[in-house]
Amino acid sequence: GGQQGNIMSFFQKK
Amino acid sequence: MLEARLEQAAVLKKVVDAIKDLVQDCNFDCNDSGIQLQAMDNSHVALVAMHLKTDAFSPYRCDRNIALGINLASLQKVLRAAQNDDLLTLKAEDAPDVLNLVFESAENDRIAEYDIKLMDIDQEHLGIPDTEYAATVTMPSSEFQRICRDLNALSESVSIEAAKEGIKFSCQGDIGSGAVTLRQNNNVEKPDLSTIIELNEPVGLTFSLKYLVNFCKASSLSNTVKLSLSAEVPLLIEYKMESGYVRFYLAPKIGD
Repeated sequence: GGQQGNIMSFFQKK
Repeated sequence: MLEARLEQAAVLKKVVDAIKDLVQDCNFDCNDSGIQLQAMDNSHVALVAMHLKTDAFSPYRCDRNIALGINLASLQKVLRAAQNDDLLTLKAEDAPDVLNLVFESAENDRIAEYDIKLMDIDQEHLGIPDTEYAATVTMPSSEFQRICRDLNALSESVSIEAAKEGIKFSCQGDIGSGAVTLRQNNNVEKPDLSTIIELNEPVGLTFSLKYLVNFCKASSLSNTVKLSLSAEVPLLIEYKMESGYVRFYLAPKIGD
């Protein structure tokens, strides 16, 4: 269950 | 230009095997710290970061920064032509169209030479902050692989709970549920078989097993794997090599 998080919401673009 | 020689072609073969199902095309960034790679999977759920430091190579020469845009399936095809213990030399010009690979076997004086066409890849680089994790667990990589495979037979997601006493992997599926707990244990005679837990605070998170099973393809890189967990940040899974690492980051499931 649970919605899959997006990695880009945790790490910022350089 | 780039000239980098690995004592064992197996190192690059294992790196490519570890990431090729996650990422199709990526830049190998060559500079004076070695060869690095950072790429996300198509769905932007996972990120892989690889670093082969200059120590991994002898010699290592890279005059200016070069990005080698490579299709990993193509690279794997070429690397199949190398024996594990062949010397492997990577060569490229400063603005290259191709990557040149030379496989040399010391035993029978065989020299094989291949060129792979390169591609322009416009890749976003993400800044990965230094994180103090709630829990860091070092365990045998084969054990982690087995647990992920076994639980994936029952469910598409796993809950990982790290506490002082041990780390628990559990899942629930249509046919039933399963759980595997590894107690903290320090094996003095065979350190690679230890399960070591460094805990700041207990933590429990849920992850997609599909990705974890995929990351476990890096198991041949190292006898041990390090899992770093904190609430609401991506899971870090690290396979250390002699002179470098492959790290996977996986976004947690949210709203459980």
